[in-house]
Amino acid sequence: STEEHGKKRDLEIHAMKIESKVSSRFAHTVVISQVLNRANVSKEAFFEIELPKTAFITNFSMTLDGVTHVGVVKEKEVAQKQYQQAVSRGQTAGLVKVSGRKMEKFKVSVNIGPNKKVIFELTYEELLKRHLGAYEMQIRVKPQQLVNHFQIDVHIFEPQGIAFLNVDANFLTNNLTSIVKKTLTGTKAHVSFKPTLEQQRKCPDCHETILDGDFIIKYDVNRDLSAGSVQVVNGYFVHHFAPANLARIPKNVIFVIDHSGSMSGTKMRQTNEALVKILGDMDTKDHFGIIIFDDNIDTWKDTIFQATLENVFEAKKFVKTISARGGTNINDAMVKAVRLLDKAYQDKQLPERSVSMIILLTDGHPNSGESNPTRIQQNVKNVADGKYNVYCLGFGYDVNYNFLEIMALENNGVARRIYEDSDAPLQLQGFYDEVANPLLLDIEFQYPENAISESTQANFKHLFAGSEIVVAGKIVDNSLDYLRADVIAKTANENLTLQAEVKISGAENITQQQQYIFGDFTERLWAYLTIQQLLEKRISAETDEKKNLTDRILELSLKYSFVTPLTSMVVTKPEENKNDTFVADKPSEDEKVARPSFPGHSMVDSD
Amino acid sequence: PHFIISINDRSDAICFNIDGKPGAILNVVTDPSTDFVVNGELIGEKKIEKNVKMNTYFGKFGIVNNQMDMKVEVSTKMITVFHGEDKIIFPWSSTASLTKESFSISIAKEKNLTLTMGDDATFVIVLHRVWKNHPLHRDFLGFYTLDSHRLSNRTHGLLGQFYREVNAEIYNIRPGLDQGKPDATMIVKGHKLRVTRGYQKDYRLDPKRGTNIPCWFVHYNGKGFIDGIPTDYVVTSLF
Repeated sequence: STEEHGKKRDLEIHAMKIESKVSSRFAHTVVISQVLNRANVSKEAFFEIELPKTAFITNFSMTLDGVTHVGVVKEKEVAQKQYQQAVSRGQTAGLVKVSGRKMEKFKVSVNIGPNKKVIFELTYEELLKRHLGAYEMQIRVKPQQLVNHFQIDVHIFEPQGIAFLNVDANFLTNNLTSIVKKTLTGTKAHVSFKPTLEQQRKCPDCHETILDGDFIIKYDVNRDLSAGSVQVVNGYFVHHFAPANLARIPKNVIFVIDHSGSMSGTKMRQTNEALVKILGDMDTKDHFGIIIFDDNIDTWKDTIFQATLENVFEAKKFVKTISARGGTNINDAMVKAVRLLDKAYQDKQLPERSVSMIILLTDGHPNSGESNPTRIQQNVKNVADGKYNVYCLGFGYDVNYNFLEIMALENNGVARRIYEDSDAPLQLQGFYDEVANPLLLDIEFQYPENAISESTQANFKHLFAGSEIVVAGKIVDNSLDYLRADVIAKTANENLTLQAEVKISGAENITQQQQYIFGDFTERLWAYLTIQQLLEKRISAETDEKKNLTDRILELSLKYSFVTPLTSMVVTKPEENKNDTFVADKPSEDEKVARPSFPGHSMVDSD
Repeated sequence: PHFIISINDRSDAICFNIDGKPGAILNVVTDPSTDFVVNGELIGEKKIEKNVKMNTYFGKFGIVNNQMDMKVEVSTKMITVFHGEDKIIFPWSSTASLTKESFSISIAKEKNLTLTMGDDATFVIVLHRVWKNHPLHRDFLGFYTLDSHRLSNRTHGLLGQFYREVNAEIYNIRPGLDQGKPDATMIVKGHKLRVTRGYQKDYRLDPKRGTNIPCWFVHYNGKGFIDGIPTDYVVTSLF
């Protein structure tokens, strides 16, 4: 048992178990914590778990005195109404908060009587995304005291075969890494971590735990140049596509760099540092241009250059001289970037088959030239006209992220936050690495038209090295014996068609035999992916479409019990004489990023 | 490897073997006019039994279309397409097609590969999979010309020299040394040759059992039927 300053702790985490089952990248994680109150008075027990932002909570329960109280997923408005009553009684805010860059914190507490125990159980699901050639599963471990029975169990099943599996936990010293057991046999992997009480201790005879940090599992599957893996279970299919052995397609990048006054100091220095490194990493077949803006727009040498050694050397020299001053004219800088690419195409300066992109880095709100965000978005959309991908990197705390996100999504790109921290240059390079190597263009997934329905997105502009495309859908033809999937795309020089055919009954049998699988995973994966894609589409949708999207997201979230930005989980806490209601909401990315906390300020939900 | 050549307006066929050493690369087709080349590398059995003549097969083909800056290497393991400095690798386990203007490659998973160059020429490479634990045999490849009418008259190579119509006269059919395998005399390319009636397999339609093609077998590595001798066709590299 755990002790505190020589005496028994009143509240003891008797057991904590984190069990995850991953099937074809879809992870289903259950966290169970058992807390005992050894005191002879009631105590408040806390259950605090950090889960990935990309995950959806699907279930939560508290078992007290043998009675289980289950959280119920409801439409957000309905939940809020219920919650308002609690708020009017002076209760605190919701149960989930943003916690740092990648995690959300779920926190609940309950009063437990003397010598009683409570069991908390939280379930969440996520589709692991392939990022720079690996799937990453992050489990944040923070029990805050020694735990009698602590256990992490992760079972992975990947029909394509697992190429490698790495486990890393930053709280494990070298001599303790052997506690992590890792087995890998073809399509299955098992990671197990069960430290004893002694192994959890920070030092002999002390009561502090070493378990404080991230337990990270990284793996990839075997791949070749084929149509990928298609799986069919219980009438739903999922198709994973990330072929290997393709030649990269040259790219043309215009870097649009904000050097307004607010960038001065660390941000400008970090930007310069990252740009120098990024330029150095460019392939010699690529082309690039640099635009810097404050309230004026300046173009480095007013054209696009091939990334030859000489040009890159010159550009690096220029980048090192960029300093911060003035206002923020995003509109004219972006329009100028599009014009630069247009002209280069007109002059036949760029390879016929290449990917053209604009990478905007800014830390603030537009306040010079056109400063209305909606009009800037319209202008950029109109001039780019779907020809060029726009990636927006929002640097720091004051950025209007929502504005950047819409601008990126409307132009086949994505937005990303760059957190103001010492590793900001690495974050910038990390993002660049994701889009540095295009492999395929205009990828189209085709399935028999009358045999499937409600497919997730099946057309993609690009596939980048290290990433993966996932398509899922329903099979509506009950007599279908084989599901055929065709992938049509363009490589650097040729047109490519790949074909896969999967025997439906055979596929079902194989997967049903796997002990690792939770039977309906393809259906839940389909629902998860559909919701994620609709949420993204909703960001830049017009009013009417937005309503339809909202209705559909809500319908699916409620049906599959996902806590998404449109639903909440209502948790009723059993207390002695009353039942208090709390809600678990999913925080959205457009919420302001909390500034880091400083001594003297108490900030709970930031890192 | 064995070769089957249609003669006399496809009414009959001639066949011959080429015995070579494993590792040797033979020129199969060369067309200097279109800058098109097919070379094949020989492989042997997994082990050589004493006093038994060693059979060789094609284990790898290199196809070069210099006009399109395309090269294709087909082995029993994979298919590699080179375009300039770029390289794309397909496993035989995928069903895929790759097209560049009129040039196309279609792979039928674990079966065959069809290479088409517009309406110039079409070739098929058949994959012969052998049980991987077989003590002797290993996977090998077969090469078939479906269409070559647009290749030039200058086309040569072990197969290429026969893309022009071959006229052969067969006469004096008589009992041969083996019962049921008559001998005959054939006049072709100005040579008078003794040939023996036999069968060779065409694996295009049935890659497991093949289809028997009756043909007149030319002895001694096709001596007199092919131009020169087999070593004339040995080249130093696949491309």
